[in-house]
Amino acid sequence: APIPRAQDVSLGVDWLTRYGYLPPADPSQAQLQSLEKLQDAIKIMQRFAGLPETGQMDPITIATMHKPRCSLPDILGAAGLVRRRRR
Amino acid sequence: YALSGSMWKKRTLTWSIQSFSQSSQLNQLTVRTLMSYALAVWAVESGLTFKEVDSQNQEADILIHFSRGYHQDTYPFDGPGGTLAHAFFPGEHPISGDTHFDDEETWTFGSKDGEGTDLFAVAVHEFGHALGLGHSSAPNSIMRPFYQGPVGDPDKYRLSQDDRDGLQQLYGKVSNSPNGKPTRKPLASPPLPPALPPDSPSTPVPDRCEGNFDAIANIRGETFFFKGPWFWRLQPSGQLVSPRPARLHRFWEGLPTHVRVIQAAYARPRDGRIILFSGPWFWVFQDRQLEGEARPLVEFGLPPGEEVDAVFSWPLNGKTYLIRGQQYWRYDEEAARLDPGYPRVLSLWEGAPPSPDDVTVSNTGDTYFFKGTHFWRFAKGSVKSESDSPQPMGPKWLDCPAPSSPKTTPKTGTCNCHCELNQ
Repeated sequence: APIPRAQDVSLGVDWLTRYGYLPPADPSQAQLQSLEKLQDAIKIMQRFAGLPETGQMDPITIATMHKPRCSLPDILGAAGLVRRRRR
Repeated sequence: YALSGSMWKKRTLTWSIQSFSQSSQLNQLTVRTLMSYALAVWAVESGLTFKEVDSQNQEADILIHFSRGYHQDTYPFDGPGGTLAHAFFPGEHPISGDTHFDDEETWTFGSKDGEGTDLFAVAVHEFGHALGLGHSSAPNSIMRPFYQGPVGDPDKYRLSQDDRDGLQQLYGKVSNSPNGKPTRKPLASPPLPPALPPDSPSTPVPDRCEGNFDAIANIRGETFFFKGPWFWRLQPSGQLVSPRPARLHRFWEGLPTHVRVIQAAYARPRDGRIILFSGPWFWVFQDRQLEGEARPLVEFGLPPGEEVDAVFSWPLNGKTYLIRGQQYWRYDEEAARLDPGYPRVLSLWEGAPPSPDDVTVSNTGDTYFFKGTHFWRFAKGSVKSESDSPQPMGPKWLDCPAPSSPKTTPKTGTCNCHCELNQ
């Protein structure tokens, strides 16, 4: 797979955080996001968007992140507030 | 479907529009009517009742705003494209249920997909949040987070099963009519106005993913892609303002209607004027307004009748380059004349394609030659194309998929082709 540009990874992390796929960075811990967690977050995003679950910032994933959308997060963070049901 | 975890405890909800769009082509009555229909979509499946109250009434459950940028909540808008709208889940807080639309979107009603953003479709989605639904990944759900385009006639639109299930989980089912379909309650709102006339039925909208642009220019940080009487805009963030192209003459005020193609364009560094070229003429714009009349290219010092394929200003030396076929001229903006010794052969730009569609300099200072569906990148200050050039334009610039066919690399260098009529 082509290596994504640093700009795309940066945009992706920002996007994944904004829409609830990654936890917000904790400044007190100054901890970097692990690659595994990032890939997991990308996979969940891809599943949600109906894309192939590659876990990579591939062009279709990047393009999807650029699509117009609602501002609200896809994954609601507050514990106990979300109940997902599947038919 | 996904539930937010909160719901309204009452079955009659009030709503009012607190602010209307300042720039939309939709009038206030149309906006009110579309909001009413969007709420009715949810009402008809749940038995909830929505009552519009006076816009001065700040106590309504659902307050609707058209806002720009930061607007005193945690979801600032970002101009055209990107985020379109949001709504707050039910609750006791004053902002609960409130629904905000980005005033900088091109809100439409009755237009085709790609022609702006359909206000009814987005309103239905947002009112789903205002009633307690989160985002859904179900393919047909209106609650999918991404804008999916228009959903058709508001009077005939019905929620998908996924959305109905989510809603009815919160508010229960409504008693159905004998034919199994819910009966829409009479609306207190006026009938829907006719859809706006189509933009221009005479000219088919081109597909940006096919490339072959007439001109491409970096204008104040945004990249403009011109094709026939249309153009697309790419924001500095890399986002298209809209997948639908804008009409040339609606934006560039004063451009004569007979000008159907822009062959080259650039922003003049010394005064920020924008110059559009077509045939042996050019036009000078201050912002969107034309200044003066059409002017001949001989003013640049080019031979009478000469045209240009590409024009760009190179930040390295502040000179303007005018390209035609396999040659180019260098223009000194300060001296307002061509530099001596030109035209020269384009091969000075090593690896550049002959007769490029256009050339532009990105915000990072790299120079890009465009031709067909490909681009050639020259690193900042370099006249040698990068080794990975050419690359397909679509994925990098235009939110298009990468070509599925094997990469065909257009040959660069000098061209010595003969084309016979019967071949």
